Amino acid sequence: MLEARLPQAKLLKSLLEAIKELVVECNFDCNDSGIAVQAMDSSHVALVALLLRADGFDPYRCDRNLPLGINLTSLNKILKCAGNEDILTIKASDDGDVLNLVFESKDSDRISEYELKLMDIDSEHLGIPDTQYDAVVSMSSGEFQRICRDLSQISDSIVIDVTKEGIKFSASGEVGNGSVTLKQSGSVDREDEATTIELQQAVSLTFSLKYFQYFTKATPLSSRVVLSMSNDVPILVEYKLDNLGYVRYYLAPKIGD
Amino acid sequence: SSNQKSLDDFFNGS
Repeated sequence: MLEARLPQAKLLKSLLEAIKELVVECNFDCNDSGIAVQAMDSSHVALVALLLRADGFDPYRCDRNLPLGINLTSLNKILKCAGNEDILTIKASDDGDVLNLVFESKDSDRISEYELKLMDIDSEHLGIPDTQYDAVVSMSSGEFQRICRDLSQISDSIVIDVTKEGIKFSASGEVGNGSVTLKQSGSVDREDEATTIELQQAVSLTFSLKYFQYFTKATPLSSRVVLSMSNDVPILVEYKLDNLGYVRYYLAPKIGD
Repeated sequence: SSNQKSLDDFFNGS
């Protein structure tokens, strides 16, 4: 059986926001080390990998591998019934076909209980190789979100060039073109705003902006985002969750003219 | 315009 408690329902709400534009239904794979999700979008262009470690919950109990097949639209409906500050407990029995969700107000004078019907989902699990990336850029997640939003005015594609001087995002479309360059900084006063670049080799990659805009739904989960890139391979976009795990997105590049 | 690759071209299924 699974029993896992989070001090604030807001976290699960935010996680759901971060994946529900990409994926309609997926397995939440629960075991004694935590809860993991790996799912691709329907076009197999993007993949989301989510890890919530057991020690990020208090308490956490799961004695065997338990895949919980969840329709995210349905889960979203139920989570709308939770207050952001509610204590959230999820429970599932080994052979059950429902997920129990309990929302408890902080002063415990209101307890609501919901059951979400689970489903059987055949998920294909992709083996993602450990990769040494040529360029690893850590930057403000809010800045990344703004750049994606701004350049989506210009084009549905974005070109990312990383050199030792900085990272340049550019777009070219019918109205004209635009670019934003962030220099390796710099902002010693505001660590959250700094851009740091680890570079083995310069990279230049083109991606669909639509997917980046889905990824930036994870912005509320972390003040930082890490972009890991090598030429001609999928980008890894990672948001680390404080003391809990991560949300990682992979996006295949666009290639050729 | 450019061609969108699929993740299946990079990662192995199981």
